Amino acid sequence: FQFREYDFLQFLGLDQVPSPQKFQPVPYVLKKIFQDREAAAATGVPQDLCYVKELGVPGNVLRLLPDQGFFLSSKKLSQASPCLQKLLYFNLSAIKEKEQLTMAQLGLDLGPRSYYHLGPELELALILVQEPPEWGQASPKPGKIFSLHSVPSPQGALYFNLLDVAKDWNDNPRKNLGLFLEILVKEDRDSRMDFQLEDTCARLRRSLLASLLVVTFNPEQCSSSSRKRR
Amino acid sequence: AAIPALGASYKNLCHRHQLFINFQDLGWHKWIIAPKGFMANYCHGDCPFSLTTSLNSSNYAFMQALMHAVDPGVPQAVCVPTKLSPMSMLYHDNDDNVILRHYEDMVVDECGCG
Repeated sequence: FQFREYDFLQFLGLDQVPSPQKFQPVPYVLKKIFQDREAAAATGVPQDLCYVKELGVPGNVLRLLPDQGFFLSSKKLSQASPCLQKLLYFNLSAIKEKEQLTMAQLGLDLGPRSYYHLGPELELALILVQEPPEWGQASPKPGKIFSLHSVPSPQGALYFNLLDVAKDWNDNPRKNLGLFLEILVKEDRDSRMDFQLEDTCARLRRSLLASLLVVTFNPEQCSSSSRKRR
Repeated sequence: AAIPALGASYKNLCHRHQLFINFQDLGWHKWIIAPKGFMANYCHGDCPFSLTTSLNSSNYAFMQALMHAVDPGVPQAVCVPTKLSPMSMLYHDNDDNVILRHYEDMVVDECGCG
C-alpha cells in the first residue's frame, strides 16, 4: 500500500505524504476559485484547468507561500524611528523546474478593518535585499527600493505585484535574499501621536501577516486536451 | 427483437458504480483542506459480445468482442470509464504552503466497454 500511495502522491505532484507544521489560513481568493470549480464540476460545465479566470492568468497550480522571515529588533520608538522592520522571505523551492511563473502577488495583511481605530498614517517601504548579511550582522543589507507606499490607516490588506522579482528568484535561488519591509509613522498628525505610536506599532507586529500567492503553468500538464476544451 | 444477453444478467452488465473516496480513510485528512472526500465512482460489469454495441462501447471494443467470439484466447472487452471529469484539491504541503490544484480525470461520469 505504501508503494502505491507513493506512486499516487507523485501523480499529485508530491514527493511524500505532507505533514504540515503550521496551518496557514486559506485566503478568500483560493476558497472562491475552489468553490467555483466544484460548482462547475457538479453541473458539468466544461472548465479550462490551465487558466485561472478569477486572476486573469494562465496557470494550473496556485500556491500560497508563507513568510519565513523575521522581525528586526526595534529600539525605543519615536516618530523618527521605524515602527516596524521585518525581513520577508519566501521559499520558492516547491515550484518545479518545468513550471512557469505567471503571477506572484505579495499580500500584506495589516490587521482587521475598523471604523473606530483608524490609527496614524503610515509609510511602507519594500526594499529588495541584494546582498547577504555581512559577517557578524544578523540582518542583511537592504538594496534598492522596490515600492514606497503611503497607507492612510494601518488596517486591511495591501497587495504588490512581485512577478519579475519572483521569476528572478526562481531562476537564480541565490538571489532570493528576501525583501526588507519597513513601516514608518508619518509626521504632523496631532499631539496624540506619541501616545498612539507604541500601541499602533505593537498591534502591527502582532497582526502583520505576509504571504506570496504564486500561480504557475506547467506546459506538460496543460496539453492538447485542455486546449481543445478552451 | 431483443438480443438475449449471453450469460449476463442486467445487473452484471458494465455500468457505473458509486464509490465515495473519504480522505479520512486514507489518513489524508491531515493535509487535505478540501474536499473532505469525493464521489469518484468506478466501472464494473460484463461486456458480452451481444451487448457490446449497446453498452456505450468503442468500435475497437466491438472488434475485440468479435475476435473473442472467434478465438477465446483474445480477452473480452472490459468495462472502463468513457467519460471522466476533473476535480480541484486544496491542501497543505511539507513547506506549509497552501496549494490549489486541479486534476483531470478524477471522477468517473460514464462507463462503457473498451
